[in-house]
Formats: sequence, C-alpha cells, structure tokens
Amino acid sequence: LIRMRDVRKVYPHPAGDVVALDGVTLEIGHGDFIAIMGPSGSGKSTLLNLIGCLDLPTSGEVSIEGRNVRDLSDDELTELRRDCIGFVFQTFNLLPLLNVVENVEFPCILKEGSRGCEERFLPVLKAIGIERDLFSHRPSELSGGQQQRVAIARALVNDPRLILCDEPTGNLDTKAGSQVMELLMDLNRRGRTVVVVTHDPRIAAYAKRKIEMMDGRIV
Amino acid sequence: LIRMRDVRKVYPHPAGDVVALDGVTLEIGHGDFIAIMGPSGSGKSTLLNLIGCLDLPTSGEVSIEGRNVRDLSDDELTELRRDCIGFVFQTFNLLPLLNVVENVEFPCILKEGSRGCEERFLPVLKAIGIERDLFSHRPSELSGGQQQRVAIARALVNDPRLILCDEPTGNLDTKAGSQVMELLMDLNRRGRTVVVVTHDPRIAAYAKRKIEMMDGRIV
Ligand SMILES: Nc1ncnc2c1ncn2[C@@H]1O[C@H](COP(=O)(O)OP(=O)(O)OP(=O)(O)O)[C@@H](O)[C@H]1O
Ligand SMILES: Nc1ncnc2c1ncn2[C@@H]1O[C@H](COP(=O)(O)OP(=O)(O)OP(=O)(O)O)[C@@H](O)[C@H]1O
Ligand SMILES: [Mg+2]
Ligand SMILES: [Mg+2]
Repeated sequence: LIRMRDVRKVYPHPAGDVVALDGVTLEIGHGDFIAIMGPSGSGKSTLLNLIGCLDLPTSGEVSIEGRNVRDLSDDELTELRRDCIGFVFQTFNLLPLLNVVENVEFPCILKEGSRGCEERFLPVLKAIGIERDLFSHRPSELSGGQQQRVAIARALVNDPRLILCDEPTGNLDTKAGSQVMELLMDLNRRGRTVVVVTHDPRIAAYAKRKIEMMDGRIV
Repeated sequence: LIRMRDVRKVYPHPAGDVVALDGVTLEIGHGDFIAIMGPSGSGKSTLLNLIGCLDLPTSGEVSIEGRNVRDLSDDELTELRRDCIGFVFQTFNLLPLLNVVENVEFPCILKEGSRGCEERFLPVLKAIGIERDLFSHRPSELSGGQQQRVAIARALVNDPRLILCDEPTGNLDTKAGSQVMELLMDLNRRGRTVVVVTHDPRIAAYAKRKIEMMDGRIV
C-alpha cells in the first residue's frame, strides 16, 4: 500500500536546518496494523505526515499503491486524502467554530455533499463513546479527552482504507483508551490498514508490528 | 494552602447545563504532592482551574492561604497567578508567534521586567531537556512532546510555590516523562506544592497522595 525508499525530510530553519527524517525505508502492506514508537523529537509525526500525503519528502520516494506521491496532481492528492486516508492529529486540529457533529461530518460532506452523512457520524460517535448531550458543544466546551475522541471520530467517518493516528490515547484514561484500540482492531480485522504513533507500550501491544525510531531513522 | 468546601461548577449550555463539579470538598497542604485521576470528562481540568484561581466556582468556597478567592480584587488575582502559581495546560496554550525562549520567559518578564530573566529560563529549559538549538523555534516548529515540555518550563520559570500540571506527560516517551516527574519530585522536596492531573497510574505513583474523580465528585 505504502512504500518509502531512502526518505529524507529536512525542515529549513534560521537556527539550523533540522533533519527530521534521515533515510527512512519501509513498506506498509494492505491490512497491516503498525505501531511507531520512539523518543520525543525522533520524527514520528513527520513520518506519519508523509505516509498520509500531507507533506512531501525533501528527497527519496513515497509511493501509495504503486504511484509516486510527487506525480499526483493537487486534485488527485485532495481526493486521496479525503476518500482513502483518515488522519488523527497529535493536537486534534478540530475546527473551533463548528460543534461536534459539524466537525465529525465535515469530511463526509466534502466527499458526498450533505446527504447520507447523518447515518455516518452517529455510529462512529457512539463507537467512540461520545454521548448525544455533547453533540452541539464546540471543542472549547469539551474536555481534552473528549476533543481527542471527536478527532478520532472525524478521521473514521468516511470509512477510510488507511487510518493514521498520532498519539490517539494521550488524553484518555485506560478504559477509554482500550475502547479506541478495540475499535481500531475491529476495523483492521475488516481490512483497514492502521498505523498508530504512540509512546505507550500498552497501546503498541495492540499492533501486529512495531517500528522503533531514533533521530530520524528506523532502528 | 488550598481549601475547597462544597464546590459546584456548572457550565451553562444551550444543549443542557453541564455539572462539571458536583460538591467537591478537599484540602491541599503546603508541600503536598497530589495526583488527580479519573475518567475523561469527570471534572479534573475543571477542578485544577479552580485550584489555580483561573475560574470561580458556581457555588461553594475556594480559599487560598485562608483568603476566599471571591474576595480578591482583579489585581490581587493577577499577582497571585503570576507570582505564586505555575500552570501547565492540557493543551499547552503556548503563544504561537513567540519562540521557545520568549514563551518561557514571558511570566518572568510580567513579574520583573526583562532583567534577570535570562538566568531563569536557561536552567529550567536544561532541566526539562530542551536543547539550545530549539530556542528560536516557534511552537509550530516543535514536536508535540517538545511543545509540552516548553509549556512545563514556562510554568516553572518564576519558581512558583504551587505547581499545577494538567496531563504533563501525555505526549512524552517513558524517559522524558520520568525526567519531568523527577524534576517535580525535586521541587516538591524543596518545599513546592505539586498537583498533577494524570491518566497514567505510573505517573500518579510519584505522588504522595491520590484523588480519584468520577462524574464531578471525589470518590
Ligand atoms: N465550556 C464548557 N461548556 C460546557 N461544558 C463544558 C465546558 N468545559 C468543559 N465542559 C464539560 O465539563 C465536563 C468536565 O470537563 P473537564 O475538562 O473538567 O474533564 P476532564 O476530567 O479534565 O476530562 P479529560 O480527562 O478528558 O481531560 C466534561 O463533560 C466537558 O464536556
Ligand atoms: N516546522 C518545523 N521547523 C523546524 N523543525 C521542526 C519543524 N517541525 C518539526 N521540527 C523538528 O523536527 C523533529 C521531529 O519532529 P516530530 O514532530 O516528527 O517528532 P515526534 O517524534 O513526533 O516527537 P513527539 O513524540 O514529541 O511528538 C523535532 O526535533 C522538531 O523540533
Ligand atoms: Mg509527534
Ligand atoms: Mg482534562
């Protein structure tokens, strides 16, 4: 599904360029369930952004289903991210002026207009444990863990083939965290490919395969 | 140091008022080291905000060093928060247009103007593991765990007597997380009062006392 060859990612910066990824080669197959671990600053979020086609490498190749990401047009990239990839950001990135329902159904509306989105957001919010009485709350009117779960629900609403989660349980208690991982395992059993960045070995234990990062490399 | 009697906090909301705290009574003594745990949405951040005088209860009393928070003038409250309380927010709340150094020295500059702040931010950034080469980065140019540690450094720069941390290790690997907790333990040994909200039992284990919350109450 995803192939990376000798990928480097450098962030130019006045204080000194940062080599966030320093020659990464990896393959993610259909139906994989991968955990990416490593110290703070080791390049995990950067790697996930490249897998999710949110950014391009400085050098090296990223291919999704055999096609080099560099060769895709802007329209093709947009369509790919909207229809095939669900991304949960480390800092959630919810839209502050929209409420829970509007945030979660947003990718669905982008994909199909507003018909049929109601049946899509209800089951996903239920599965993630967000109650009806919170539906009209805006992100600033939610707890940290509730915001995190709404971000996860939003990533899942279009039933994407590739699910990418950056620290999806950092603000959740053990019970809510297991609920999220059970949901991801269930989606994986039904054929979805899942990649989770996590600092928590107990969360990584749900995955079939682990990748360890250190200083921008896979070790 | 802090005394709360029968504290209720209700957030009015068109969808239905939310009783975030439902009759909380507790005391925090000088030199305490307390961990607050509980499910997502149980009221932990709300409780911490009241302890830190960032908000007032709907009913009930919050006193800090014998003085009811309601009786303090705006100036007295501002001075209290700036000089005596260090607060680490669950979502960091760093100032996006300021770099690491400017963010961390901000409370110091508020307190004493810009003299002497250099000697204050250097040791605290060193203790928390943020290297010099990141000093001129803005929050958006940092990893999630680096942002979290900069938020912690900012809370500690004025050497506050009361240190309040809302999920301070959620984005940190085990090693960086222990480094933060060792720092808090050291500050506690030297007389500072520490309250940490956490979902992680291994982080709570550093505290001398644990408080469990459920549905806005202490259980
Ligand atoms: N401004 C607000 N308006 C309405 N409801 C709110 C507001 N802020 C918080 N709440 C609600 O109050 C309850 C308690 O929130 P709080 O942030 O204290 O929980 P928490 O224990 O810190 O949760 P978490 O572990 O997820 O961070 C939640 O159900 C939340 O939805
Ligand atoms: N826009 C940017 N400009 C400069 N440096 C950056 C930028 N974004 C990230 N970095 C740096 O790149 C490195 C890798 O960042 P990344 O966010 O991938 O780390 P991470 O492994 O996800 O860390 P964490 O576990 O703390 O979230 C970090 O040292 C960070 O400071
Ligand atoms: Mg990250
Ligand atoms: Mg909270």
